[in-house]
Amino acid sequence: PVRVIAMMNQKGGVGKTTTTVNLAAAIARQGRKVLIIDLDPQAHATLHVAGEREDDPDQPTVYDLLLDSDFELSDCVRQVDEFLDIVPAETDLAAVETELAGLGDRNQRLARAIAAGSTEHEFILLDCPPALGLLTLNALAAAQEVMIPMQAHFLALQGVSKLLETVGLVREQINPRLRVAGVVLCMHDSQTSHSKEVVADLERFFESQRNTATAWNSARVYHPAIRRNIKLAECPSFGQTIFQYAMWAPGAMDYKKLGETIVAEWDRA
Amino acid sequence: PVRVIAMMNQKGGVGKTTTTVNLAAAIARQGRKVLIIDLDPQAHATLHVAGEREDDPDQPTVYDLLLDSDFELSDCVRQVDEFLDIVPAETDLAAVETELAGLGDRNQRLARAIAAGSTEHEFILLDCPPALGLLTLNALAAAQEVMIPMQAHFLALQGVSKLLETVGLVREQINPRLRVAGVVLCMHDSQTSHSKEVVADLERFFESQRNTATAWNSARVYHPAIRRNIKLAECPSFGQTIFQYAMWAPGAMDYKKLGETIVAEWDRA
Ligand SMILES: Nc1ncnc2c1ncn2[C@@H]1O[C@H](COP(=O)(O)OP(=O)(O)OP(=O)(O)O)[C@@H](O)[C@H]1O
Ligand SMILES: Nc1ncnc2c1ncn2[C@@H]1O[C@H](COP(=O)(O)OP(=O)(O)OP(=O)(O)O)[C@@H](O)[C@H]1O
Ligand SMILES: [Mg+2]
Ligand SMILES: [Mg+2]
Repeated sequence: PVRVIAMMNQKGGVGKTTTTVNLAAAIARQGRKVLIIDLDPQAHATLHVAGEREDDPDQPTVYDLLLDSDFELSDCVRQVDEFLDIVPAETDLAAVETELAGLGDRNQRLARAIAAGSTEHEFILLDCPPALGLLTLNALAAAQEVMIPMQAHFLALQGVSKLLETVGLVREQINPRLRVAGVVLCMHDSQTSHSKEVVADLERFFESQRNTATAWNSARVYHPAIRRNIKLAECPSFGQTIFQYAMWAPGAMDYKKLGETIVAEWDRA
Repeated sequence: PVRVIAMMNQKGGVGKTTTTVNLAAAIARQGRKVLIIDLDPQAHATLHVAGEREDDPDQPTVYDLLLDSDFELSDCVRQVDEFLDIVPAETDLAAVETELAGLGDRNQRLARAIAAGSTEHEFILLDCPPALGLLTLNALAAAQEVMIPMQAHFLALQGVSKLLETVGLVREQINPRLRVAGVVLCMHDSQTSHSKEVVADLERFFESQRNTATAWNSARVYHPAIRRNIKLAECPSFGQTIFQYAMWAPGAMDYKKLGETIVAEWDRA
């Protein structure tokens, strides 16, 4: 069985892509096969692992997968490393939302492609765009779990309730098994009292939801947080994950631990 | 005459709101009257200056201004401080894009409201949402200048060409006087070689555009950059600008200098 995780937050610049790529790489380093599906018209995850090298123009992308029923998941998979693959995006994905809107099963395209696809991967990580549109809905319909990257800032808290509301709606109407696994704190500065307060707020909130029937009744804040580390911002410019670029950097240590946590959770489940 | 500046970047979480609010406050501290117009359905600028206090339910918002020709600019202005006012947003602004789409002059609503409005303000700062939709287009149609807040990161550079392309199109089709004033570096870590390289990239690019007929042929990177400073992330939770919250903090010093630069540019022009 495969664990499908949607990396979701409608706020921009919170660490979705950085977490998708480096968590995937951390899981791959444990010898577990991982697939990244880049659902973002900005194609940052694709840029991050592949760099700016000449792409094979015949390489099918996530749009072919979503829009053309002739394409299967395995047609669109490109190898990054021994245990790491990607279904790439490209920057005209923006037109996809319009084209998807015209299809009868527009929310379910990704779910169907994954269900019909081969199960060689143990983990599938979905990098979502910063929006609650059709691409994100496809991710939520296809996923078992949602991870929410965010900064421990006051303004970042403001978007969380809308996010949870969307997850709840998808669970109700489309995907009953969908649950929020938890929050990944990104670009974290654990020294400041402000971030401590925001983390405490989040944890109190999740605690208070434990006995409810919501999609987030078993959600938690993942520890340790991912510290701010310039190496994480540099490695995309070399088309490398943090483990290829600077494997002893704090950013690598933090994503390594998150990867171990995620794999251990999965093995226990 | 009034200087209308659109604080624009389709990428999320780059510092648009933090810059709109604190640059406006810095200009106000020089005794120059400033109006913030909050164009973002997240209403973060509104939250930032007003906090979570009970809003006057009869307070007209930017939606009334955009959708209802019966509302004039002065009807929607709320005082924040002696020299600082705001036209607030509210979180159902999301419906506005759909309603705006139905109007004949949907890109021009804000421009008309400002042109028809009183000229008591010397500066009007427009806080844009992280999108290139109708709200941002209204800002670009109404503005004389665009300021681009961004982080000096590799992935942040990827969105700049699309942004400039949009500004160019608006200049061509709707607003011939529109120009890019420059980039405000936010959450800046000047110590790292990565950010130095990204800044050098940006400056080289702007230099190369000096003799072109583009909307950005006189654009520059504003110095000094705005350093990362947790106080800037804290003050929104108290409904305060950085000058009310921590006026000797590095964040206050940086926005104070930016405010002096902007006012001096204006006085020389
Ligand atoms: N822990 C970290 N330390 C330093 N820089 C980071 C860290 N995490 C992310 N960044 C940088 O912050 C910026 C935003 O991160 P990222 O692109 O992962 O966010 P995102 O949520 O995917 O953004 P978008 O909404 O645009 O897709 C990028 O320039 C990235 O390199
Ligand atoms: N110089 C800074 N130092 C520390 N934190 C900052 C700084 N500038 C902005 N922030 C914080 O970073 C986050 C994003 O900033 P901000 O909300 O201003 O970006 P934005 O571009 O307006 O985002 P959006 O696209 O969601 O409107 C906020 O939590 C803010 O408090
Ligand atoms: Mg991303
Ligand atoms: Mg904002």
